[in-house]
Amino acid sequence: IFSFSKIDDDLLDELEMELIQSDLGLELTNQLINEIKRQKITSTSELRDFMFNFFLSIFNGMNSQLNIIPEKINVFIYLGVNGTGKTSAVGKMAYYLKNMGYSPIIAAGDTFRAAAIDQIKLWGERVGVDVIAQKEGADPASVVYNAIEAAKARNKNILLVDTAGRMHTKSNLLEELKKIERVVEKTLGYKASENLIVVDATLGQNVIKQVETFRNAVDLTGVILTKLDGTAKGGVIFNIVKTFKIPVKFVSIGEDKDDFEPFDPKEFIESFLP
Amino acid sequence: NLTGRLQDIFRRLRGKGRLSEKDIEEALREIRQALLEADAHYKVVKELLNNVKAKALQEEVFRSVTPAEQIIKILYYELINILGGDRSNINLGVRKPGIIFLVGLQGSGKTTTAAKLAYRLLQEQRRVVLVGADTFRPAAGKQLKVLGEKIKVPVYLEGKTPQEIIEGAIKFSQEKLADVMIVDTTGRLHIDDEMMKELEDLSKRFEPSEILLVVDGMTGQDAVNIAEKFNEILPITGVILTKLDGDARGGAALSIKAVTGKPIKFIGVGEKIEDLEYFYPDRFASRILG
Ligand SMILES: Nc1nc2c(ncn2[C@@H]2O[C@H](COP(=O)(O)OP(=O)(O)OP(=O)(O)O)[C@@H](O)[C@H]2O)c(=O)[nH]1
Ligand SMILES: Nc1nc2c(ncn2[C@@H]2O[C@H](COP(=O)(O)OP(=O)(O)OP(=O)(O)O)[C@@H](O)[C@H]2O)c(=O)[nH]1
Ligand SMILES: [Mg+2]
Ligand SMILES: [Mg+2]
Repeated sequence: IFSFSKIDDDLLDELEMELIQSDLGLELTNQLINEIKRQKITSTSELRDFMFNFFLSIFNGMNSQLNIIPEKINVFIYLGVNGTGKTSAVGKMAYYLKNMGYSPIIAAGDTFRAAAIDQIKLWGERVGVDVIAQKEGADPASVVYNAIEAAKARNKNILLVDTAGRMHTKSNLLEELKKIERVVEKTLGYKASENLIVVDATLGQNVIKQVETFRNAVDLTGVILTKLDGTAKGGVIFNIVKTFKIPVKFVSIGEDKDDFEPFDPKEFIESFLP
Repeated sequence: NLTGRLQDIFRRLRGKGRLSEKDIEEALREIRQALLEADAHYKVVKELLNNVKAKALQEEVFRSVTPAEQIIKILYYELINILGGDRSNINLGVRKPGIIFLVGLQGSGKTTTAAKLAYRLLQEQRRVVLVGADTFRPAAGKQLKVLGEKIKVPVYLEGKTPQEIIEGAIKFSQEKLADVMIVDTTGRLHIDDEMMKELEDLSKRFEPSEILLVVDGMTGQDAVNIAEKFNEILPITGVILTKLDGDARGGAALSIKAVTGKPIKFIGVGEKIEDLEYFYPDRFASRILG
């Protein structure tokens, strides 16, 4: 785009196509294109700067630091629809936190899906973090309770709770999440420090409905954006941050334990721009 | 809904006097918005709207007493045209066992769908073997094994590489007099050349009668990239679109079919083993339009 010689309708059409194909969505795309026209921008380098700032301003005031209460057990809950990368994110984040000097412990909170407990246990072994589990079919809230007790006994300061994938349209599954939250608050006397929704960058506009619905059930504190190593650009994240003011805290860029890093809005926007 | 919005548009436009050709443009913009919101691909939508416009002008929709309904009818016809004709079946080929590969991106639902497909074929009186050829994902074999046990289908997992596992599975299936073996594979990116080559080699070596691309029904614009690449490298015979029990409109279906021409054979509508349905183009067209 930025190799065009002038800003004309052809360029703006091309730009609209690129932005929509990046899952930015029609509303934000139209808003940006209209602002470009209103600004009467003449050079393509000016255009790139303008676009960069347009996107960067969406992240103004967003704090992507983790909420970690010192001297206490912090509970992080990982939630989201099926197959987005929650279990992998728990494993990678346990590894990340361990390297940061924290003492993480994992709760195998997906007691529903076939071999989910096996999967998270293997991740625990891979990154050297204890996994507290019960049998498949157990009440996830009871696993979380046990995990909190284990965290106290083993002097761990961050408990990462893996949960089963769930469609946001199933109210009984949202109730299950709320129950997990209540058990945390009841057992520790305070709420989970982080409720992280794990969002797959290849998914489209439905993600907005997902965030909206999950947010009505539990108080979301952050987004983890996964699978950015594919060809999807994850443009829907701009709409999410703008609409719900939930910070993106981490991105996952592959399947290895270290393919995981804190979210950097500038870096994300750089690779997002056409 | 869309019909309602189009009715409002034409009502307002008629209020200004007789409708003209260019009034169609506003209706087309509304349709475009609906389709993009449904995650249909930008280029697919553009071409579809050109066809709708040409038909609308040809039929002189703007002269009609019910222009909204008429445009919707044209749009429906065009959608169903793209989404495909008759219900497709599973082709088991002539050799025994017939071989089905399930391929696709990470987390799209291959392992779960393998078990669902096995269950469906069981109900059609086939002898089925499930093959766990995913040697990468932690506990992938166990996942398939647990699902297989639920439906009493043998699950073959022996071997260090996918090729070894499939070779052993063929012998096993022949001993069991199985009609079909369903091969679950590792999730992979279409841009991972090495992993795509692995699939290409497996496909050439074992010549499955079906290679089904499993795609998450909530996929956005990237659906075109994924489908194009897989279809370019492998003889894809069909597509299964999963996780359509949520409220995703599923525009990816339109994009994938338009770009590959390969039939969407099934849709996944839940996590249970029975949650696999045949794909019906007309039902799906309504879903996409919201
Ligand atoms: N390429 C790529 N694959 C990823 C990434 N994160 C996770 N995956 C893969 O995506 C697949 C699904 O990951 P899981 O961690 O099982 O996802 P999940 O959300 O826990 O799935 P459910 O519990 O079944 O809902 C696995 O094959 C992961 O290796 C990523 O950042 N990039
Ligand atoms: N709600 C819903 N969930 C589904 C559907 N199909 C699969 N899932 C879920 O999606 C998640 C991922 O499914 P898997 O079968 O593990 O996906 P996969 O493609 O084998 O994943 P990888 O092997 O990591 O590439 C699991 O939680 C499944 O239960 C569906 O149609 N609806
Ligand atoms: Mg999981
Ligand atoms: Mg799998």
